[in-house]
Amino acid sequence: PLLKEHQTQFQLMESAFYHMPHLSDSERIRPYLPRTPCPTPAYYIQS
Amino acid sequence: YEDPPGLVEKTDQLLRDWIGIYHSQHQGRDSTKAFSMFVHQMNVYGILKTDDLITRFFRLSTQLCVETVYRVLAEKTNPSLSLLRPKCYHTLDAFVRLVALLVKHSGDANNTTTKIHLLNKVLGIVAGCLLQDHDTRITDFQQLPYQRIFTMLFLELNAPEPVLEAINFHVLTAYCHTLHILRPSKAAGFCYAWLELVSHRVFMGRMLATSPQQKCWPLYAQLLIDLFKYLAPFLRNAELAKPVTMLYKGTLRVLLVLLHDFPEFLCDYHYGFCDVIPPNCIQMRNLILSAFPRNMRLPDPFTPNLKVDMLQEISYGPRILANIAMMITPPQFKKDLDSYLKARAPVTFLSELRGNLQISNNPGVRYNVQLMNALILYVGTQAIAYIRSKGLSPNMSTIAHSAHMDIFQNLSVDLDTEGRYLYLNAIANQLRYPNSHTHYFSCTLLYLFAEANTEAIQEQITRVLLERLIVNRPHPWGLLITFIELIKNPTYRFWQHEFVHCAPEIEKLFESVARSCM
Amino acid sequence: MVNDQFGIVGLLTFIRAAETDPNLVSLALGQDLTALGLNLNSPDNLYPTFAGPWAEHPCRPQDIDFHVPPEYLINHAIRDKLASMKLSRYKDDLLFFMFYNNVGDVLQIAAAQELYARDWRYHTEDKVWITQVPGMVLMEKTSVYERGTYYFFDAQNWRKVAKEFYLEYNKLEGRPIMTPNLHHNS
Repeated sequence: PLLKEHQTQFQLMESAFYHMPHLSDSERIRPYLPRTPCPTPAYYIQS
Repeated sequence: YEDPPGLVEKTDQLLRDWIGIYHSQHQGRDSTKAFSMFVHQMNVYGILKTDDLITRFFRLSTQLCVETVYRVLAEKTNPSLSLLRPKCYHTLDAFVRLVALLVKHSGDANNTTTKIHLLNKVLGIVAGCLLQDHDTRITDFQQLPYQRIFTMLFLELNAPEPVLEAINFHVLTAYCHTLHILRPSKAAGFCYAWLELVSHRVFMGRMLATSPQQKCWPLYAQLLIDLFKYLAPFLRNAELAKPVTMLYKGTLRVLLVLLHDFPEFLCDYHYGFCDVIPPNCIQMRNLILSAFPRNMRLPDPFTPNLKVDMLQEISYGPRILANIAMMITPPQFKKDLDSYLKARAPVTFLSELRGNLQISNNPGVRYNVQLMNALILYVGTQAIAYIRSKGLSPNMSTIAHSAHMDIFQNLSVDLDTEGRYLYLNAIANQLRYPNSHTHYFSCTLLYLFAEANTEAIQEQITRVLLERLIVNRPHPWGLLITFIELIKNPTYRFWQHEFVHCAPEIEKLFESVARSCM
Repeated sequence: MVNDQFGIVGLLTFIRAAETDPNLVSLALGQDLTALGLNLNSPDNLYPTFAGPWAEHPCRPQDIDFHVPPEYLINHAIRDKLASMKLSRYKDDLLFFMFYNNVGDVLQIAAAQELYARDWRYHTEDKVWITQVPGMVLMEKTSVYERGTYYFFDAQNWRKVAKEFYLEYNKLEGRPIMTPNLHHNS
């Protein structure tokens, strides 16, 4: 079983999980074509 | 505490002015022209008068920027995060540019000490603000502002400019120190951003590819150990929660990049990594153990009649960048161990051995795993040196009938199933690419199988090897050749053992693994 | 036999659990590491294009920042003077560039919409854009398929290639849809 310390860590990690870093957080601002991720059909090229 | 009156307002004003300057039309990305005028303004405000004021200025600026981000993220009028984020970057990037310019222009052009001192100060302040924010806001803590500050500042400080190149090693060291302070066990709410920082392509490149003489490798290794130590308690659970799975998968990706691009790094630090990875993380451990130097050509383990004893590579020991001897504690135990290895006496050493490894009676945490691992590797390396000192090479004959093998055989017999499992894992952790350790421990494992006085020992040796093989790739070369030898060589009578046929799934599994091996 | 979790029976437990509840034994059996979005067979280093621990794909060329002389950075001076993006003004070539270089982005959908408006159709099975060759008569046509000569956009060689093709209508994508809240603004 998780120790109390690890249970607390898990709660903090869980809340961070719902505010995951975005790819753009590690990139310079792109004024013209910022990333706007969206789901695309599976039959489109994926990479 | 007790900021001088008016300092908050001055800091706020200066920051606003700077943000305006940074984003103004005429300054471009460089901002150098406006910087000297801004520094004059800072002087007029008295910010640069004393070290204390400078420190407070940075702390207040950091807090003001972070507060701005929290306000933006809380905006209800615009729920789209992809539009809110650039608003956050707007403030943060300007602040980072200011910090970078202050570091670059601090002191004389050739005076690196002042610059490094200032950088360490700023990083420490941002880290301190983060930890305070993290402890105060708890589950409302946001990673974004801190991640952005650290990332963008790193990119700024790694611009190809002579002034920055001169202090690059110190920049890397400062960052590693800060990241260690902010390791996930200290700031769990920052763990995802932390891994992004540690695995950023520019950071990774600087730390592992371009730092001279691999000077930053130990620092990077420490960060990975921080990560594994954090993950360990969560990975011990059978079912992984989504947040844990996310972090684990991210870790796997990072390890794959390391395995592909910097296998020598994984080779050198494999011991420290495996020391903290839980035994049930088999694939992650295999990833690390599968690394081999890029200039090495591995013989195909499935080659019929592969004569491992004849390979040139088994004459050479791998680099182990860990002080194994220091890990054998307490000092009296180390002394007794060395005495036994030298003189094969007293015999009581063997009967007391288990007691030295056991730390509690609670199942699952009975043994000091780190001590176990260190003991096994230490005894093994001593054995290799001893055999070589007699002008011989380690093989199935020369490894037998020695103080070293006494210890290994004693552990096989005397430990309970949990201890034996951990002990055999410690041996299997040395089955890597062709080198003297892989060869010695492969022989040792096979010798222990052949000489076992109970089938339970043979069963557990098989279990330890098999669980490392049935997991998805990659598989270390040493693991493959050991298992192939076990199932092919009639000496071991592997297929006659009851545990091979104990259940249809197990039988099928062995047949399947044997087919793919042969 | 060893009758606790540390022997073969312990391993058997994992194997059996994998059939009924794979989540319970995900660590014991591992996962396919080639499906994590990294080209592990690449002869080049991966780290320069590593997009991060959560990214499913490497960095695109436009994602990789590079230090250039400050004099090159003129966007502050001209950004208010640039015309806004209007896909209908661009040639097919640029639309294909946008489609192939903005995977998983609104721009990919926007480019697809514009190509559709220009009578290009995306073949969902062959994963390629095709269009009718102007003036070419169809060899065969039914309610479910047609046969004729079409232009294919060859993204590897970056050119249109004319080919005879048996085209099943149900393999063509309909009009690409952009959800309203992903409307792209330049």
